[in-house]
Amino acid sequence: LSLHPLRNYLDLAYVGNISIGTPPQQFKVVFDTGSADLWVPSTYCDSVPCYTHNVFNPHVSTTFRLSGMPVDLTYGSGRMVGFLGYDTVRIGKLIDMGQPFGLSKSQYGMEHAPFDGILGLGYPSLATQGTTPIFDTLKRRSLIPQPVFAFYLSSQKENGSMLMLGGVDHSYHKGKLQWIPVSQPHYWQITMNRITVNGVVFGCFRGCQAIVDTGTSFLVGPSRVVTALRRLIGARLVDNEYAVSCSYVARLPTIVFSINGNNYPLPPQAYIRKNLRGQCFSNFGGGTENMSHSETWILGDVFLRLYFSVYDRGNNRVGLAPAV
Amino acid sequence: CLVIIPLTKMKTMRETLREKNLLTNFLLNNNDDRSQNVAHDPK
Repeated sequence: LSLHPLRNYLDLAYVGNISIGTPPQQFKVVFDTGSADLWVPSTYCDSVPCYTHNVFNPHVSTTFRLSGMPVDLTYGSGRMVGFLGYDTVRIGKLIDMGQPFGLSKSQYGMEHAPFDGILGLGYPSLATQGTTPIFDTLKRRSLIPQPVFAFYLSSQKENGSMLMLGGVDHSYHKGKLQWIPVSQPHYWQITMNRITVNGVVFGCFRGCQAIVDTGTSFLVGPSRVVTALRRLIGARLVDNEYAVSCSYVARLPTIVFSINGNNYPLPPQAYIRKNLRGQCFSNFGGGTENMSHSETWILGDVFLRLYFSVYDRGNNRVGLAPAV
Repeated sequence: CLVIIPLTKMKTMRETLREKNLLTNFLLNNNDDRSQNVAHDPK
């Protein structure tokens, strides 16, 4: 049994298409730098979410091989239980044969999820034991020219966001990419210097760790600091969410993340979201104090919409630059 | 040789649940501080 944490799916919004098997079966997946496993629903799944999503049928794939090893992927608000198999995975024009992936037998709480499965892009140590993450396979078989990938997450358009595999299209960022060494090659984890609000250090006083995670929507930090931050911006609890007055958003402070000597400002328009009913909510989450002994922050989509991100497995570094 | 995979920004599950008036129940039943599960990281 392999227990592995996955990211929150409640606020995930960016999905792409892949196919698995021969003939190919299509799936919408989240490309998640905060995990390293690939899994999709299967015809063996009898949970409600599997009736509303695409399911993989191993019996109609001539290239499927069964491993049978159980997988149990736990979530903050749900769980996927299933087993491992091997098959051909197609991502764009890349064809990865014999790729291990999870097939769900049970899924909990995902009936409204806008994706079928998850494709992890984290380091192999984060993957289910005995499996190789898809990017490592692409790298090892030289299916990509460089061991890098990059994310451009558009905030405006429904389409326009993209994942680049094997290289970087520099037309999607402004200025020079700033490279930051990975401090711990497990998650895409880097060292952060401090967080300032209105010029005053607000968090990460003596430096801390930050995980760059496309599979998390929010900015997540220690509950104590996040509570103080919510208080600072006047966010109040409404129906279990932290709301702010929309008319007040323009007057809220910019939060500045200082990483490797460079500042990455996050204006209120980035950390406050307006829903379809015109209500405004803060995009902060707490809970990382349970994750590690040192202070840890998770820079999710809220941060990555503003900053184009490059993940360099060849040099174990993350590149950041303002997105176009 | 660069492979570009288009990503689509979807309506989030939070928005869907809120529209169906299921969000409060979901949040109450799932103790995750509206963020994610890092508490259970076995590593």
